[in-house]
Amino acid sequence: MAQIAIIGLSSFGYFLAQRLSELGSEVLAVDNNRERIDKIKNFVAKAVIADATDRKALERLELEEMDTVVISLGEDIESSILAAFYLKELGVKKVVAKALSEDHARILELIGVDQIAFPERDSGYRLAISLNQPEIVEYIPLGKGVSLVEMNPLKEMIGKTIRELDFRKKYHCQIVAIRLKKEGEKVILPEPDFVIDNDNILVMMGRNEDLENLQKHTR
Amino acid sequence: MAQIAIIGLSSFGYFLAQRLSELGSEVLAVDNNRERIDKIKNFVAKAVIADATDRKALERLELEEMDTVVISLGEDIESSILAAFYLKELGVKKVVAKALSEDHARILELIGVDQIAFPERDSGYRLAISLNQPEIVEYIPLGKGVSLVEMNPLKEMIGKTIRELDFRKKYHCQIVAIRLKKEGEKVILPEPDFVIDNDNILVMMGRNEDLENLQKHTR
Ligand SMILES: Nc1ncnc2c1ncn2[C@@H]1O[C@H](COP(=O)(O)OP(=O)(O)OP(=O)(O)O)[C@@H](O)[C@H]1O
Ligand SMILES: Nc1ncnc2c1ncn2[C@@H]1O[C@H](COP(=O)(O)OP(=O)(O)OP(=O)(O)O)[C@@H](O)[C@H]1O
Repeated sequence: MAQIAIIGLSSFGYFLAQRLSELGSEVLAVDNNRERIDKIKNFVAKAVIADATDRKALERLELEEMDTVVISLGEDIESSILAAFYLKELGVKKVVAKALSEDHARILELIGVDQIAFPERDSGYRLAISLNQPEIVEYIPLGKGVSLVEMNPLKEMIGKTIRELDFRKKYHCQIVAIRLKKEGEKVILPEPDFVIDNDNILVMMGRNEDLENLQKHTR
Repeated sequence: MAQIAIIGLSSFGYFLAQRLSELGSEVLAVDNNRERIDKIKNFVAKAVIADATDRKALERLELEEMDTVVISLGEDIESSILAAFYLKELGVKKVVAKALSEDHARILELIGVDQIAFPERDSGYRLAISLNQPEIVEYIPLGKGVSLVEMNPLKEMIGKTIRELDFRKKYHCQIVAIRLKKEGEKVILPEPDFVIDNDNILVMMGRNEDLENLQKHTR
């Protein structure tokens, strides 16, 4: 099972620690605030009060044994930069750190953090896409210029089968699933002979430029 | 173009406002802190200093003309509950509110908020899945029990074509794309005769229970 340490029980850190424990990971929660440790200690394997900027305290926790250590400290960037620096020095294999700003994210990457978590920016960007184009029900960037988009069918698609539409050749995107609005947006994996209708939401995947071209058709 | 008002320039609200403007939406930013308004006013169509808990001030902004109003106020749940309540009373069509806790989210839904944004919880849950199972490169819940998962191929899949694997019937999941590790994780939409190899990351979609069964195979 995965062994994960979470340093800093911010809202993000707290949800992460709780969910990991539910999924079966062995979680060590670390925070310098007694109340937060008291709140989580019954939900995780181990909970320790410690100062993340105290190199000796980090050393005692033997974090290099962990699969991943997540730094989710709060308001000032200095504590998380120091903690990240010490963790990499102590030989921790994988360090994930929550960024408080884009400069903070870049500094963390420069000092060797393996992965950045930036909840506010990622959620803000994702919501922006679906608010900007309401025909897009959902938009999920998958990295490297590819995204998943959920959208209403174009007029020209209604009444045709997926095979007829020849999606991949014509639109350079792939329909990966269909949601049925009348059935509470239940998701189905459609056969090629599935007939598209007004009630469907198409779940599609493709390169961003191809998805954008597809949406230009809808206006 | 979409007309969106953002009330409260928290980190999430700020990124949202900026990204919406870049995408071509007409953004009205509202905050009671002059510094934050000064920081954003060159990036949005309009920026106003106002108190979101002042019903008259909200009324003057004519927010019922907006497609969506997003409430992204900070530390106390009271301000966002009041603001949400007033906005629905004033007839705003769609209200999205950022929740600070799960109780806060439930209260907001009870008073009529149309959509909840909860960056810390959503990112925390998403990271938990990929940390808990490192063979899962990425996990994206799509709602209603369906998710997108990126994972390394099972041993039994290597050397076979997608058609041979009969993915949909055998695993009840759909391979929607393949990432090529050697080419910087470039994404391709595979033909049915694509041969799976060690270098691939499979991007798959399916119901959560089916994806879980598939992962149980990988251990
Ligand atoms: N030096 C430190 N050592 C250990 N824990 C620390 C240290 N400094 C801060 N913390 C802890 O880190 C956590 C940061 O949470 P805080 O709520 O301030 O973060 P936040 O940036 O507001 O994030 P969120 O929006 O996710 O709640 C707190 O639980 C705090 O006690
Ligand atoms: N009554 C109010 N009217 C207008 N703006 C308000 C009011 N109360 C708070 N705000 C603004 O809401 C914003 C809240 O941001 P804050 O940084 O406190 O949020 P946060 O919960 O820490 O979120 P994040 O983690 O995304 O930064 C601030 O810009 C603040 O000025």
